Amino acid sequence: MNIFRLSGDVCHLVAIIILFLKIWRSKSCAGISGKSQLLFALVFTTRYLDLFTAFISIYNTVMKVVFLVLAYATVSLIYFRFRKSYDSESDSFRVEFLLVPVAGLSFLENYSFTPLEILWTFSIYLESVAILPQLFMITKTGEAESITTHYLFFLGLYRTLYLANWVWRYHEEGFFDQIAVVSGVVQTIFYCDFFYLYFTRVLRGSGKMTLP
Amino acid sequence: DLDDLEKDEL
Repeated sequence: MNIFRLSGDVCHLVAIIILFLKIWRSKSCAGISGKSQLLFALVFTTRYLDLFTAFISIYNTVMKVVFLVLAYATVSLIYFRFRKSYDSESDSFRVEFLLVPVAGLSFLENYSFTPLEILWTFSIYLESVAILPQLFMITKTGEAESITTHYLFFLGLYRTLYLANWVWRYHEEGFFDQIAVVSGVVQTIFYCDFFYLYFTRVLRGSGKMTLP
Repeated sequence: DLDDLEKDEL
């Protein structure tokens, strides 16, 4: 465990809590892509199956449970409690175009051909594209509430810190998890465009982020 | 190979 990894996990937790509280307090999920939240819940479900098979640390177990609970709670807010405010019209990204290639690739490129390992690999590949429906929805509506952009900022920061964590672990321990690193780099690249807009528009105090 | 690597990352 190193500071990059720990701060990355904290940013991830902050992002998830920001989104949950935004929906809960505004009693609305307008501008939020339910599909991305479903994909994240699937990522956690397929990745954290080892909750039942391997104990790593209290921290590891607690964080996995918290992420799973918050992910499913957020999905239930979007699709059940505040479903009237869910803008399914704008949340039109075809997730099958993500799920099929990701599933196929996880069978082709993995560390070992066992159910747990393939599901873990699936979750790694899926996480790198899970945010695309949300980013697509923002380009479609042409705007995002500032709180939504803060959610995306912390999510992108968590991924950037994980890259730093891998650089550190490679330097310190010679650790290199190729599947996680390649997939993580791809995922972080998707945030670059958003980061540019975030720093040039939202942080200039323009409140909403409106796309050109 | 990485299989025996403990997946300690979230």
